[in-house]
Amino acid sequence: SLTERLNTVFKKLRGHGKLSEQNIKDVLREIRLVLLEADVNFRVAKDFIEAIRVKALGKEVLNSLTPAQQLIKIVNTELTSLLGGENSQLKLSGRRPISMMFVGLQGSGKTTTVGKLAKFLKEKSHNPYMVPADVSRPAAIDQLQKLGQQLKVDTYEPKQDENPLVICKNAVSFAGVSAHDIVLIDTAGRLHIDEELMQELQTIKETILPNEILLVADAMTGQDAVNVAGKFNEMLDMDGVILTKMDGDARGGAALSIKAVTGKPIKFVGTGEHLDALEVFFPDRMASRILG
Amino acid sequence: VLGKKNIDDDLLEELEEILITSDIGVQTAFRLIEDMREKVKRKELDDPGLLKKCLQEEIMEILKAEESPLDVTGSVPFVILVVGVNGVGKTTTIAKMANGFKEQGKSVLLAAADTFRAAAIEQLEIWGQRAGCKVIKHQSGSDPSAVVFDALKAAQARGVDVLIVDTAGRLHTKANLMEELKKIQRIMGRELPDAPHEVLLILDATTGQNAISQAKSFKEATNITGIALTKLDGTAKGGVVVGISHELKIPLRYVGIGEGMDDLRVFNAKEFVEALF
Ligand SMILES: Nc1nc2c(ncn2[C@@H]2O[C@H](COP(=O)(O)OP(=O)(O)OP(=O)(O)O)[C@@H](O)[C@H]2O)c(=O)[nH]1
Ligand SMILES: Nc1nc2c(ncn2[C@@H]2O[C@H](COP(=O)(O)OP(=O)(O)OP(=O)(O)O)[C@@H](O)[C@H]2O)c(=O)[nH]1
Ligand SMILES: [Mg+2]
Ligand SMILES: [Mg+2]
Repeated sequence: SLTERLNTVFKKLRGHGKLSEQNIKDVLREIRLVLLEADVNFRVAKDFIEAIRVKALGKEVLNSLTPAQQLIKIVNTELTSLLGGENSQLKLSGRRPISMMFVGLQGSGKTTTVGKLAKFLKEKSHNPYMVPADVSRPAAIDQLQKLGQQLKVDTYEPKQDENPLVICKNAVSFAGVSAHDIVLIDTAGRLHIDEELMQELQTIKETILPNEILLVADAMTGQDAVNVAGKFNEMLDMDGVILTKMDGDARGGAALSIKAVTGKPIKFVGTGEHLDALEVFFPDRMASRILG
Repeated sequence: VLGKKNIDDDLLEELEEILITSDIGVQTAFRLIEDMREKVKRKELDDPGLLKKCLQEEIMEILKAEESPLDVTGSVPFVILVVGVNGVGKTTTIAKMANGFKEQGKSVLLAAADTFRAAAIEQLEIWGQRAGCKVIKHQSGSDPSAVVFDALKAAQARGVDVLIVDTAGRLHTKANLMEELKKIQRIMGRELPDAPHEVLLILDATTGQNAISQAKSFKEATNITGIALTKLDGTAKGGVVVGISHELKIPLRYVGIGEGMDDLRVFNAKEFVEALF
């Protein structure tokens, strides 16, 4: 853990009197390694270390009897504040029906997350309408419809050969005349470098003007998280992120990478395969997890 | 990186960044850079233009040792159990493999042993139709071991060349799900000694260091005999397989490079390393 590692480093520095610039350099390097091993992106980790360097060189640490503890407190506080912030609630205000788009890489957990959010909203007395706009993956529409049956949540039935844009338009108009206040749109997984498919999302956005565009990202994503999140944000200016599969043992450094590169809040985390496995995001818990 | 007159610390640091951002892992990256530093000290390497090539060769040595295409001729039926965490591409990879075997003139049977996830059976059925092979299935929610048992019986009765078993995604940290996998493996071995002949772990190239923990846990539970790395058509490099190869010595079978039935390649160490950086 970070505590053990910093304690070891500081032990070596004991009896050398005042901590030197080089001492702090070694300590900061140790913190950077912990972040990299937790899958925080290389550049993001570097920037983070720069951000805490000044605080690390402060009297709080250098004159402390327990410098390791002081430093860990600084790192934890800084990491928590970076991960957290405003706007982590869903935007539910606005003219009905409001819609939300779920986007992201293949297999990240979008369809399952749409189901989870439908359950979440239904339990808050909303009347959600799920829209299966993935026409490419085999049985994707079937998958969302089955979740709809499980949850007793109405789900749009695409006609034969209806493309994603038409599905979204028709679903939103139907929701408008059928007392559904929130439309949840499940989209096909796609690569951030697939220009045509990224353009498809942009067109859907411009057509139905969703309240929320949420990037569904896998908590075990590695260094590539900055590329994926950066590109999705550049194309869609998303509103937030949902980090899935947090019930695994991935340290989740991708959370910091994504937040650092997009500035967008992580709103929820997926914590299991069942439809009740959705939790509000806690930045302090995420910070401790990343630091190990 | 090129255009420098000698190999200095700046250059090595630049390479360290390239390695780490490929998900090769901090410890592996440091060790490789240290090896390069040693070579420079011993005057075995002084041309910055050759540094990249030298690194690639060292990584290639690690991967070449595990470059081992899957040979399904050793048994009839040859049984492949496909496992991995959620969403990595198990079902799609099975479709690609089935298609490949069919193109080689082999008969293939699929087993829909993911009885948990919504529409998992339907998804495999559609792929089965496209690849031209039958799918053994039960009701959703039934015991996966029962599906596997029936599939094995059917494969033997029909004299099928290859049986590929699709399982539900499962996090390696869930003991009960790993137990379910062990049970599937036991049932297979009881019905057909030596089955499964291949336990193929599917890893997602976008996954970071957790892939190593996945490989270790699955290997412990079910003795993984092969790895397929998917989604290499994205921007992730899949560097995690270097550490996995070095530490766990598991054969690297395939790479997935897209969502279609033809988007599967036999693992090639040279191509992989050249794409790495
Ligand atoms: N353990 C766990 N599994 C999850 C979580 N969220 C989703 N999954 C699983 O991840 C797998 C992929 O989920 P999907 O919802 O099909 O993912 P997707 O993003 O819609 O996939 P594509 O549509 O193919 O891009 C399934 O096995 C889900 O059950 C989570 O929070 N924890
Ligand atoms: N771009 C790309 N997408 C892939 C590749 N392999 C699989 N996919 C996609 O990844 C998503 C998940 O694939 P599945 O085959 O359903 O994954 P799985 O491991 O069976 O998922 P679960 O059964 O839910 O655990 C689908 O959208 C696939 O089309 C690949 O090599 N490249
Ligand atoms: Mg989906
Ligand atoms: Mg599957």
